[in-house]
Amino acid sequence: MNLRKLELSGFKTFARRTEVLLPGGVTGIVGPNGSGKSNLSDALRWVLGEQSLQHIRSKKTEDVIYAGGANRAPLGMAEVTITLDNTSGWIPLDFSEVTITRRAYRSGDNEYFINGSRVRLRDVIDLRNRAGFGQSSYSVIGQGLVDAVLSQRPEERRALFEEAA
Amino acid sequence: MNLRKLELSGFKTFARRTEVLLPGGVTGIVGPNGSGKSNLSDALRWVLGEQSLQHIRSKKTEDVIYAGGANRAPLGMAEVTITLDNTSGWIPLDFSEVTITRRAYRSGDNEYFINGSRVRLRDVIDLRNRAGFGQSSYSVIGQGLVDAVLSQRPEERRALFEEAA
Amino acid sequence: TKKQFLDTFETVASEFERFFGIIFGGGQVQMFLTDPESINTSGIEILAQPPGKRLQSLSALSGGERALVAGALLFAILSAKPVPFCLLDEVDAALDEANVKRFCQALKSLAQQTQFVVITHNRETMAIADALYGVSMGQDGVSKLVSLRLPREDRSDSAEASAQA
Amino acid sequence: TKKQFLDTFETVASEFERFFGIIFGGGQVQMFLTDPESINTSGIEILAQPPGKRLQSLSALSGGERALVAGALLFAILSAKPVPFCLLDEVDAALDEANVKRFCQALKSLAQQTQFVVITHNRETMAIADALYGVSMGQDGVSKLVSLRLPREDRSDSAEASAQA
Ligand SMILES: Nc1ncnc2c1ncn2[C@@H]1O[C@H](COP(=O)(O)OP(=O)(O)OP(=O)(O)O)[C@@H](O)[C@H]1O
Ligand SMILES: Nc1ncnc2c1ncn2[C@@H]1O[C@H](COP(=O)(O)OP(=O)(O)OP(=O)(O)O)[C@@H](O)[C@H]1O
Ligand SMILES: [Mg+2]
Ligand SMILES: [Mg+2]
Repeated sequence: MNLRKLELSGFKTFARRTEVLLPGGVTGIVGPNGSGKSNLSDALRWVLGEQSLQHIRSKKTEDVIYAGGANRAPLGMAEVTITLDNTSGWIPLDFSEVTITRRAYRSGDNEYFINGSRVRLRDVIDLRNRAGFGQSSYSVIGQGLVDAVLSQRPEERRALFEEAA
Repeated sequence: MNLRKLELSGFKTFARRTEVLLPGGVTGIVGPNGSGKSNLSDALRWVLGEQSLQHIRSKKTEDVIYAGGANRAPLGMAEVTITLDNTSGWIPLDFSEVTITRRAYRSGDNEYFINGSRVRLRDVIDLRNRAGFGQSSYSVIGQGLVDAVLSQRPEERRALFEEAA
Repeated sequence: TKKQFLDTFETVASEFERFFGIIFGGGQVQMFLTDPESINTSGIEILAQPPGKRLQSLSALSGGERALVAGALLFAILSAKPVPFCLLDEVDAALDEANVKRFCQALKSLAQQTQFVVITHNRETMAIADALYGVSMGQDGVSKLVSLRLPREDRSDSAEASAQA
Repeated sequence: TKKQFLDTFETVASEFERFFGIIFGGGQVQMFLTDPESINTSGIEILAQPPGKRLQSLSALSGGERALVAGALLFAILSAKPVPFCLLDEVDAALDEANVKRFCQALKSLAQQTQFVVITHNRETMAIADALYGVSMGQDGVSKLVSLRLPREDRSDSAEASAQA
């Protein structure tokens, strides 16, 4: 088992602190249109260092912070933490559990943490690469993007393989 | 009731002559993936004079002619006929029933017929305009195109209204 | 002409509000000209507020919410400028069960003036169809059409026929 | 390096054949380099032959068939180059019931080595999930997460707990 849990607070529609436990095997997520399912997928991409705002359906950094609703004020910060199970040692760190945290403020600043200590984005990307789940675009397939895997022209399809190679 | 029936022969996967009766109200079409449902939608666009090959998922004229399958030879011609109920006189012709037919041959030639007599494409387009169902792009919404209605930039959305105006 | 365009725009905008309310079960939608001074070239902007949420641009909505807004706009145009028939190919694919029901309710309300052909995999949508066809694919790559449900006025004949059988 | 790319390509191509067979229940798929002389820049072409049909390019396939081919390719890459986790957001939206079942069967076969998070509206897909979460939206535009089904090893605890209650 690799992911243990995902914790969100102030990220898009997850204004309240929310914890998603991720057991091994297949975890299903269901719910009505607009309830926040794809926001969970954005949170997973984001906490792992996603730099393209377009990939998380945003135009500016603050778009990920809960923007308020009927009778509820906007928040000032978004935070997502992912907890990885490292008992098998697939991540080259001396911990049996590794957490990665990302925060964003209305100022546009981002902060990153690994096991609670402040790090730079470069450290998160480096950790991912050393653990073998680098920039792989096939670990999160967003809504409506299934066709994108195929519809590229033959030269573009190559990029998918170079990542995997 | 405006459409009475759609008849296909040799059009895409409808190699055998097939008749679809269209009563008033709502007609539903169901079936497995790849069974030929969207080919019916292409047939409706095509018989009404559609000139953009892309809109009927084709690259050349002959792509609409049944191209053969396991143990079945390709055909030489595709033909679709639409029968319109004109008892209310919405089409300015002296018939209580109006048929429009389109044929395509492997040579790339197209033929058009109204009530069995050979006409030009211009006559079919003219008939549609006089009957009030001109080039309207909102009478056939293809698969996956719902978003296209919205995702255009504001200046492109205008075209939808100009058609309706 | 300018006046025609403005009249159509006003009618569609108010029908859009109405259908948005039916399909979302509340909330509101605003449609306006980006540049009302120059009607001939102005774009059209749309802001949507699903129930309980803030007013936002279309790009912030979820996949299903976008399909619902597109549906409401389509129905508004059909109501303002009716066409004799309309074919919809899997426009309900992204919708959850509650939204499909409301979507179908709106569709049914237009089926008096416009004849609909609806391609779907959704049970709720099949249920509202007056007549239903199934398309299947043979071993040879050829489509076959089967009538699954006859329209009401034909049903009593066949029901009688099978009762006597 | 060249050798690595070719090795990955060969492995993915043969896994692609295998998963295509599972997901389509027959037929075949071919994946090859458009320009094998210059491996560094060559594109990748894919031809698919669903059961009973002829070999064709991807653009000729139906919406559901394309989603199935994309799924088979994704599973082939995951099998050739496993990643620790994979999130799929409504990749089953265009599929009919029989294809969803085969798609899920293929997914389940990879769930030993890769942890999956699957967002879906589809009952068949929900059925194969080990753990299931429901996301709902409150009146204030805030998402709430509810556990609908606990993973097997936790289930006996809660089942015992509710039996004693
Ligand atoms: N000229 C042709 N001759 C034979 N087969 C054709 C021709 N043109 C298209 N096809 C076949 O038609 C099939 C696609 O049919 P269609 O798009 O209507 O499926 P569908 O029922 O809409 O499926 P889905 O539910 O996945 O959208 C493809 O498998 C394609 O090979
Ligand atoms: N920063 C934010 N603050 C508040 N709400 C937000 C924010 N960003 C996005 N949203 C809301 O999130 C909603 C979209 O959620 P999401 O895309 O996760 O829905 P979904 O459950 O995937 O629905 P579907 O089944 O239609 O795909 C939109 O209504 C949007 O307004
Ligand atoms: Mg979504
Ligand atoms: Mg289709």
